[in-house]
Amino acid sequence: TDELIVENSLVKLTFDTTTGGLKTIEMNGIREDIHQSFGIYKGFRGNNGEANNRSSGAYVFRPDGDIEVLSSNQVDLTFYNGTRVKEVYQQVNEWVSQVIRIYDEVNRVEFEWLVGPIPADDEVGKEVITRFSSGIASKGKFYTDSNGREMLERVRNQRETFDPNMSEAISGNYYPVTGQISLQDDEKRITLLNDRAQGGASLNDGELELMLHRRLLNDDAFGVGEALNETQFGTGLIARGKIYLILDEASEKPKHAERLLQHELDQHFWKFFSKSNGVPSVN
Amino acid sequence: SENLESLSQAMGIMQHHDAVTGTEKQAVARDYDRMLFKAIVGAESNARDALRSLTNLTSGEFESCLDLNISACAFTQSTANNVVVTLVNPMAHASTQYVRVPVKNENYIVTDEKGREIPSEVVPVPWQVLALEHRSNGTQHELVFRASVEKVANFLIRVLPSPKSVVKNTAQFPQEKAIDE
Repeated sequence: TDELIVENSLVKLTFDTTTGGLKTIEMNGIREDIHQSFGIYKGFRGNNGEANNRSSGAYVFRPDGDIEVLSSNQVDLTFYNGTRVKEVYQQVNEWVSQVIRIYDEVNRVEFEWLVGPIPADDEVGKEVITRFSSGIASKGKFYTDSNGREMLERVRNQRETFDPNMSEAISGNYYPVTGQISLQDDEKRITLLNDRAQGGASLNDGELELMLHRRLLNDDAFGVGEALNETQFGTGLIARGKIYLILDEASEKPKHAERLLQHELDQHFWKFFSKSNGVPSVN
Repeated sequence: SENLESLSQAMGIMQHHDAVTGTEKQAVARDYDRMLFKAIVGAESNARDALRSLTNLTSGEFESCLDLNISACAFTQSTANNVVVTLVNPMAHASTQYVRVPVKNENYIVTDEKGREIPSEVVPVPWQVLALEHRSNGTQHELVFRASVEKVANFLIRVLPSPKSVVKNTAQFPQEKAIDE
């Protein structure tokens, strides 16, 4: 068939088997068309002589042109149908892949991404993002956490207290995301929770994106004095991490479940291993 | 106290904005790595002493696997014996979470402290995630089970001698490609 449906008692995912991409998500009694893609921003390379000639580097994100979307072509798809966990493996290209999983009785979707080594043979630095696109009419508004604490409202191309120069419209709309980023309309709300500090934005209504991995070939002259080009293994780093997605009804305040999940992500169980033929008891 | 002080100091240094955002020089990144690794390994002996006291496994190794996030664990890779995994919940309230332990492709049974079987399954780690061209790894599967933990809980992972029942539960799309392969 041209659709792969992956579901448990709480979550239903639909994939397009011809493109390999995610099509819809159903959970909490809500259904939404959500398309996920991966993309590359080419890092600007300048001589750092003037502000408009500054390179993209460790401190500054300056894309050279618009995004190049990776997943528009065929994505290889493999499905593992377990009883407690169901997993979909997506191979986007040689150095971008992902596992999408749902656990039984868990009300969220897990995206475990793997990016790298980012090729630099073409002498172009690359900044890799993932983007979730939906039909939610967010009207330019989205929300990011304040260093893990309260959620702050962000408005695209605006600042709260001054008129910004938005000549760099992509990076000018990026905000730090250390816990979660969300958007909503009157009915639906999408929240992405991450496992590390990342940059994030909503460049179009209904869209959320997160920066996953960067490899850049120039220093940005903001102090570090070297390019963000980690080559200690000869080829560049492989980064692996998780994003959790919750689709729920709209709410004026962050949901309890989202806040609880954020704590669980930061403070998951510590695991210790011992050899034993019997199970010890806790005193 | 020395071990805990060392971990406390390392964590303090990791609050620097360069460590949080990754804007440090590469040599500094390696130094942070060295410092944090040394501090964690030192504090593991405190955790071991505490867990030997908190459980009746007085000779338990209580080893950590610092590569769990990349589906690798030297302890479960090297041993063919039964393994106890002790879960510590750092939160101030009980929590239920799925646990993934890198294992060989064997037939396992997981039991809790009362000897009750906990439903579990062995899931293959996809080859692209294993990144085998970049690292060797003998644990190409993960044992997945759901654990409810108030503060500390033990689970026994027993290797069963019986052969694993062969169930084909993977499918590849598009189907034509799978047939070709």
